[in-house]
Amino acid sequence: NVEPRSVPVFPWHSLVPFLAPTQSD
Amino acid sequence: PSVSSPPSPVALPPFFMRGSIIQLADGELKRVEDLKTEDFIQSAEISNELKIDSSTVERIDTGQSPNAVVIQFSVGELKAQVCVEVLVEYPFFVFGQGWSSCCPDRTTQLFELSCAKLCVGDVCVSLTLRSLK
Repeated sequence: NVEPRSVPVFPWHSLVPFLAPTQSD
Repeated sequence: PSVSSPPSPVALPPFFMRGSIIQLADGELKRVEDLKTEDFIQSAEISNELKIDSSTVERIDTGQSPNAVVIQFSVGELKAQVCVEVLVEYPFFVFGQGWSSCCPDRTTQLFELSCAKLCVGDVCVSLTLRSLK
């Protein structure tokens, strides 16, 4: 049995580099 | 004679491949090559945890690994200095311009993703955590 492959869906934020928060204390 | 690529120090993420389906914060599906600046801005506005920031490219230096570069960004209003080491083909989304990488030819070759040349002074889309209270 070969199940149909679902197309992967990626969340939008995976495309954007996550840079360290710049908040101060 | 065949020329093989050197081993990559970082796995190439699959979602930059042309045709990859991306889900925006409102549930809309778009192909990676069709994304616009507004898509990132609107998705970040909906998000409770992430906010969009401007990251200006300040320097681009050769990395320690083959095919790698070290990119120094100035992030947000506070201009925090952040360095990231990525492969030359790693694409960043530049405000008002779209996908850009240090080696657009290689990005196009590997991902079939049209790319501009990433340069010092370019302002990239990046994310930071919203302050949690």
